[in-house]
Amino acid sequence: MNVFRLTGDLSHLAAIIILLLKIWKSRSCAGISGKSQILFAIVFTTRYLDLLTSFISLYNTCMKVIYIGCAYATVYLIYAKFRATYDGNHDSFRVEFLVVPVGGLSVLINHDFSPLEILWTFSIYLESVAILPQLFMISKTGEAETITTHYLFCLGLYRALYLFNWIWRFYFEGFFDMIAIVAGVVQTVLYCDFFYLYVTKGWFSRPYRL
Amino acid sequence: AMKDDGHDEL
Repeated sequence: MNVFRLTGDLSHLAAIIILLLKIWKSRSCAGISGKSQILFAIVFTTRYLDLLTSFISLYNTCMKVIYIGCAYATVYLIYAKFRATYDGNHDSFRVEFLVVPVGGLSVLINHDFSPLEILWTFSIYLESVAILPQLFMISKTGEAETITTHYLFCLGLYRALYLFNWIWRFYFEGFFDMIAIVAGVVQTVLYCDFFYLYVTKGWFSRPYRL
Repeated sequence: AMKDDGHDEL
């Protein structure tokens, strides 16, 4: 464990909690892409099946359980409890265009052709594009609530910090995972446009406009 | 790339 990975995980946890609390307290999921949240639930489910097979550490297990729990709770709030506030018209990204290529790629390029490893690879590839429906929805509505922008900032920051974690681990441990690194770079690059706006627009004053 | 007990990162 290193400072980049720990702050990355905490940034990820913050993003997940910010979104869950926002929907719960405002009793509304307006401006939130349910499709992205379903993709994240799939990402965690396929990546954390090793909860059933191997124990790495209490931290590892706790975080995985929290991530999976919050992801499904968020999907439940969007599609069940506050379904009336779900903006389906603007959440129109064709996720099959993400899931199918990612599924194919995970079968072709992986570290080991075993079910668990292919699912892990699928999860890594899917996570790198899972935010696209949300970014697409914001571009369609032309704005995002301030809280939503903080959610996206923390979410984007987490994988950027992981890039530094991988540099650290390569330098100090000689460890590197090319699949995770390449997908992590793609994932972080997708946020660049958003990061630029978040930093330059001084968002705290008005809603995010493209 | 894989540790013997799978992946140790979240």
